[in-house]
Amino acid sequence: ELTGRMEGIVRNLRGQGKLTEKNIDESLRQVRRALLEADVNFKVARTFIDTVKVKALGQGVLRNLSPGQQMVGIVHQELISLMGEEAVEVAIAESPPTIVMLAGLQGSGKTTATGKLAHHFLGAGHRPILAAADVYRPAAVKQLQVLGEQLEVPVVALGDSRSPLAICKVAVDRAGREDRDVVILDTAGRLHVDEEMMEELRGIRGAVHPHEILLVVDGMTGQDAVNVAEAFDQDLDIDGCILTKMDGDARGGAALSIRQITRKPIKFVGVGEKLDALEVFHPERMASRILG
Amino acid sequence: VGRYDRIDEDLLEEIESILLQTDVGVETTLRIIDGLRDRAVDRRTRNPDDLMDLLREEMADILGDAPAPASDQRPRVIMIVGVNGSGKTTTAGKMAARYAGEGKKVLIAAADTFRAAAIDQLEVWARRAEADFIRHQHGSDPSAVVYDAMQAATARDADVVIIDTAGRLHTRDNLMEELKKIKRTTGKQMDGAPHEVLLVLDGTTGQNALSQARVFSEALGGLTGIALTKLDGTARGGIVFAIGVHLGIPVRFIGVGEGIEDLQEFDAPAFVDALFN
Ligand SMILES: Nc1nc2c(ncn2[C@@H]2O[C@H](COP(=O)(O)OP(=O)(O)OP(=O)(O)O)[C@@H](O)[C@H]2O)c(=O)[nH]1
Ligand SMILES: Nc1nc2c(ncn2[C@@H]2O[C@H](COP(=O)(O)OP(=O)(O)OP(=O)(O)O)[C@@H](O)[C@H]2O)c(=O)[nH]1
Ligand SMILES: [Mg+2]
Ligand SMILES: [Mg+2]
Repeated sequence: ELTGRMEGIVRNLRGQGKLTEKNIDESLRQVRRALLEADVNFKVARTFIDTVKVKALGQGVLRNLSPGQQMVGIVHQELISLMGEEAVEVAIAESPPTIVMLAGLQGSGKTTATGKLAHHFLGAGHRPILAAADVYRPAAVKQLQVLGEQLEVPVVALGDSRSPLAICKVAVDRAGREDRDVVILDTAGRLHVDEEMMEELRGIRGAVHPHEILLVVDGMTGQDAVNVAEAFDQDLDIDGCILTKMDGDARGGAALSIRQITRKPIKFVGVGEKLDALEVFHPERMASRILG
Repeated sequence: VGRYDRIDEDLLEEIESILLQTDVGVETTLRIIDGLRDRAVDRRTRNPDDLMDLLREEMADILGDAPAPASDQRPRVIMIVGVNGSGKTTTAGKMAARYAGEGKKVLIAAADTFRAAAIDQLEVWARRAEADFIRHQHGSDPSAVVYDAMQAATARDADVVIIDTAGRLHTRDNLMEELKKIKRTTGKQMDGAPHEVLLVLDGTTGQNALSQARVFSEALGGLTGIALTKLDGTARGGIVFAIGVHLGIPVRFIGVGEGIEDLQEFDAPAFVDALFN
C-alpha cells in the first residue's frame, strides 16, 4: 500500500539502524517534495514537515519497525490526524428550518453542490427548499431551477429581483410557511479579494443567520487554496468545506492546506456531476491520496 | 559553481520559494533554477537585479510567443475545451465579442447539451456579443449541433465559428471520445477544421493542469493554445510554465474577470512580471 515517494523513503533508509537527525532530514526532503507535487501549500508543507521532524526525533527506537517504516508511519499518522474527523454531518437546527449557505470561488461547484445536498437531505427524510441567490451569472437561476425540478424540490427565485439578500430572506420565510425544514442558499461565485461581493455574503449571513456555512472548493486548486480558505473563514467563520471534482486525478493537497489554515472540517466530497455524487469525507483516504 | 557568493544562493532559494508558491511545480522550478544558474555562469552575472532580469528572460522564453496558427480559411473554426467550471462558456462569449468588435461575422455553437441551463447561459453571451447562435434541444447529440453549425456557417458566410463544449474531466474516457467525435465532425465538414483548439484552464488549478493539458492534447491531436482564466484573483497560474516545458503549448489569452471585456491577449513579459509582484 506504499507507493511512490513513501516507498522511496523506506528503501533509502534500509540498512540504517535507527532514526537520526540526518536520515530524518533526508526523508523529510522527499516528503516535502511529495506534498508540493500534490498541491499542498508551500508554507503549510513546511509547518507539517517541522511538526513531523519533532515527532520523529522524539520517537526513539522501535524494535519491530525499520527506521523507514517508522518514518512513513509518523508522516501518515500526522497527516490523518490533521485531516480531521470522518463524516462530520451538517448540524441540524433545534427548531427548523436548518439554514445552509454555500459560498466559494467562481466555478467551484456550488450550484451543483446545492442540488447534491438537497438530494442528501431528501434521503435522510428532510424537506429542503433552495434559494437561487446568484443574480449575476447568466442563467444561474435557471440552472438551479432545473436541478430543483429533477429533485422535485422547490426553488425560490425572485423574477426580476437583483437582491440576493431578499431572495434568501424570502426562502427562509417560505420554508416556514410551506413546512420545508432545510433551506439551502446557493450564492454567486466570487473572489475573496472582491470586497463588495464579500460584504454581500456578510450581509446575507447577518440577516438570515445560517446554521451552517460551507465553503465549496475545487479539488484541483493549487497553492491559492490557502488564500481562499483563510479569507472566507475570516469573513464568515465557516462551518466546513465541500471539496469538489475529486472524481478526477487531482491529488487534493488543497484539503491539507484548508485544514491547516482553518481547522474546520471537510464535510463532503464531490465525486461527479450527478446529484447523487456526494460522499462524506474519509480522512484516511484523503491522506493516502495526497501522499501518493 | 562553487564561485557563488552567498547572496546568490539565498536569492536562488527565495526565487525557488516564489515559483513554488505560484504553482510552477517542483520539477519545473528546479529546471528553471538550474537554467538560471547556467545562464548566470555564462554571462558572469553577479548582482541580484541582473539575475532577476536573466530569470525573466528565461521564463518568457519558456512561454514563447508563437503566433496563432495562420490560415485564411473561412470560416475559422475554434473549439473550446476543458474541465468542469474552468470558464469555457464565458471565454467563448468574450472571444465572440472580440471578433464581432473587429467587424467579423461570428457564429456560436452550443455543443454543451448536457449540463443544466448550459445552452441558456451561452445564449445570453451570444446576444451580448451579437453573434449568431446554433442550438439543439437539451440532451441532443453535441456532434449534431456542430454539424448544423458548420452548415449554417457556410450558408451565412460566417468568418468565425466558436464551439463551446461541455466541461469534462480528462479521466473520463467516454467523454474524451465524445470530444474527438466533435473534432472529427468539424473536419468532415471542412478540410483543416478546427483551426484552433483552445484549452481553457482555471488559473487557480495546481499540478493537475499539466495532466489535463497532456490528456486533452493527446486526445485531440494537439492543442493550439491555452486560455488561462480567473487571473483577477490571487492565483498566479504558474502551471503554464510546466505546460510550456513539457508540452510546448502556448498561452493565447488570459481571463481577468466576468465581464465581456475581461479577455486579454497573452503578454509573456507582463505575465512573468505579475508572477513576482
Ligand atoms: N466531475 C465533477 N464535476 C463537478 C462536480 N461538482 C460540480 N461539477 C461540475 O463543475 C461545473 C461547475 O459547477 P457549478 O455548480 O456550476 O459551479 P458554481 O460554483 O455554481 O459556479 P459559479 O456559480 O459560476 O461560481 C459544472 O460543469 C458541474 O457539473 C464534481 O464533484 N465532479
Ligand atoms: N473572476 C473571474 N471569473 C471567471 C473568469 N472566467 C470565467 N469566470 C467565472 O467562472 C464561472 C464558470 O464559468 P463558465 O464559463 O460557466 O465555465 P465553464 O467552463 O463553461 O463551466 P462548465 O461548462 O460547467 O464546465 C462563472 O461564474 C464565470 O463568470 C475570469 O476570468 N475571472
Ligand atoms: Mg453557481
Ligand atoms: Mg460551460
